[in-house]
Amino acid sequence: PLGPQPLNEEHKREIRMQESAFNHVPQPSDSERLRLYMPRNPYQTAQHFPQVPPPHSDTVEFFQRLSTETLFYIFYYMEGTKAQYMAAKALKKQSWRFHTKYMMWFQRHEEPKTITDEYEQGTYIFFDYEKWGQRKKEGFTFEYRYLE
Amino acid sequence: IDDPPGLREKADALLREWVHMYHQPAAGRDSTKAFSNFVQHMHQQGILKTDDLITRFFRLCTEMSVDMTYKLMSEHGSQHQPLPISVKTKCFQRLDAFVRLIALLVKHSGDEANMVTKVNLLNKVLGIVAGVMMQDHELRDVSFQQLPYHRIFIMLFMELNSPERILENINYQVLCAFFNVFHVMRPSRAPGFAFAWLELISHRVFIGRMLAITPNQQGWPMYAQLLIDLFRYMAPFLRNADLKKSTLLLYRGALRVLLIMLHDFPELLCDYHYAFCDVVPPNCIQMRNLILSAFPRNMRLPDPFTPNLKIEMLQEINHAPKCQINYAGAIQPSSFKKDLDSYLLNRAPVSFLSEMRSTLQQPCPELGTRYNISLMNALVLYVGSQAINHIYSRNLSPNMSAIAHSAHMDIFQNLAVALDTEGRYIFLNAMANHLRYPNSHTHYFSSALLYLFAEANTEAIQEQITRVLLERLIVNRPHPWGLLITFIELIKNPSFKFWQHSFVHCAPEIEKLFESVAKSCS
Amino acid sequence: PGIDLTTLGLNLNAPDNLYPTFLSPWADGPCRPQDIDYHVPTEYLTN
Repeated sequence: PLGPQPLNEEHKREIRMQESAFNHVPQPSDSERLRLYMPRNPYQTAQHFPQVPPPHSDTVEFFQRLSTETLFYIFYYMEGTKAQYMAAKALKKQSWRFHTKYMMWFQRHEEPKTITDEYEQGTYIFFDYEKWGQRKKEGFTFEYRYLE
Repeated sequence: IDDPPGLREKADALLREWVHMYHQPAAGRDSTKAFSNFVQHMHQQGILKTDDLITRFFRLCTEMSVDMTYKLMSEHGSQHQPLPISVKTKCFQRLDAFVRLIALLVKHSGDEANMVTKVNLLNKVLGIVAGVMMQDHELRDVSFQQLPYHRIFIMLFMELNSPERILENINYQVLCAFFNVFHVMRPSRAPGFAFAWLELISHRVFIGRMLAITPNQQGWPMYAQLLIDLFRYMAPFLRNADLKKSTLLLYRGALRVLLIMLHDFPELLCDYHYAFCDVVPPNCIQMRNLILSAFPRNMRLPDPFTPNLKIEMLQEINHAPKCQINYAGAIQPSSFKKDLDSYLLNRAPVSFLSEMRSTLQQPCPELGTRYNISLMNALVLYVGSQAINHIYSRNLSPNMSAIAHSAHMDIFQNLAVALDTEGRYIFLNAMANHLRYPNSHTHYFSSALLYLFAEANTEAIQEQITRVLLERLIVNRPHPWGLLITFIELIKNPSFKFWQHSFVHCAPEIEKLFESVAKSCS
Repeated sequence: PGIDLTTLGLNLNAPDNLYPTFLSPWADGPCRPQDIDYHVPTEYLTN
């Protein structure tokens, strides 16, 4: 039984300002650190494309089912995010180790033979920084180098 | 005003130099290397000599950072289109550098153990940014842009909540500083910043800090205040239910935040439900139900449709709910409160009852209602609480027989009988706002509503009680437990003769609705 | 009648808290792992 409540002058000013602000509502990425090499570009894809991530996609178990290349891609492209952290955890569960000095992932072989005091026999992910800079131009792939 | 001559140019040069240093690879992790060099330059330029100069420096840098943003936006984007990502990135590169400088100056001001200087500087800077924003908001009117201010606040909050020892010592003070500035910039003060404001206060890191990480729920009163600020601002636009698209977006955003509260922090909604319902418009029935549906996580609610459910047998039904608000203080004027207390004590003078009704009349009816809703809410809760205490003092439980024939019930019956339709609607709503999870208030107010129904001297009162309950039931979920058990009791208990009332059969769909509820009960 | 609150993009039956992945009051879905800034070990910041 409450009648309409007329908007006073102050309310009308507020709604005018709100209507104008409605044209530039903040995007979620406006609250995130800048990712120069992976800018967040909200893009409306076709409706039949999955619009939300699959369930449990933020669990290590999900990441563990991803291919090694995908995990490396996530690790290097999504730096400083929870995705990178999860990818690192999944790689470690796939018996990869992160060589902090050379910032490379490597996988120890069954009977690792020590090569030098820094390297041992294994499979290393060689991260080609030069190519990294040119990745936009050439097809960028992670190169595995088996170091003798 | 009266900045020393040349200070603006000096600040401009320093800010440019800092932005450049910030983006160099040599800046080091968190720009610490760049900062130690830059601070020397600030010393050489005399910027750090006095508090006044530092303050002026920050204001000038804020203004210049904001001006740069407007300039980039005007060059690349239109006023009324979302900005291209590339332009935003350019703006953010400058703004993030300025934020980093602020964060480093706050962290390293005074010696490491001196938290006071750090917190004072932070409050000062936040005040400056808010001041520049409010002035900008006034001057530019509909051309105001939230972007630079939103970015500065959120990135500064994230920086100052990084896991660093220096910061961990001042986490709570940082939280208070941001609460204060967000309260100052609440939507009713800066409606052009309303969307950014809701984005800020609902950011996962801010909610985490406010409600989960800060010990002993110290952030809860602050966060409750921010939610009240939001509801207060939206109330006039929601009250008329002609939602413009912008209001609908804000409303849906508010619902999402309330759902987060309901799911993650239901006790916050439990403890502050009174304050929230005092500002949520009466016609926002679903939003209010959302608030009233919260119950403590450690509580198991019995199915309201359980046959022969005896609520007074429930263990929690005699526990008083926490209420963090001093509602008694809202009973004004104090002379009225004195007369009220006297009536409750002596059940006299009878003249008080008519005085009460006139006091409840709103002095300025153009607010769309002739009643002071806040006073009604406070009066109902105060009288109800007194009644509950009185009943327990006689070792009784607030059921139908115990609540009758008392000064408290005189007041409620007088309001039910003597008020007009509008006034009674507000009164019954104030009662129904306590039908929540099992607690002594739910028990009392459920019994009181049913008692008023049973003792009503006209069918109009019974119809209106039914309407007030029904309008809360026919909206989308969630529905408060106390509302369900009250309505089920009303339609099931033959002593209320519910089905014999003509209004039950007033329309086929209404009759069908009652029957469907009745069927769910059986 | 209000809104069907299950259509606002929040998983109201989730066992864990929702706020850590709350993306925005206007978003119809939660954060994805790549949306969440994380304090990863310094050596991970290879870029």
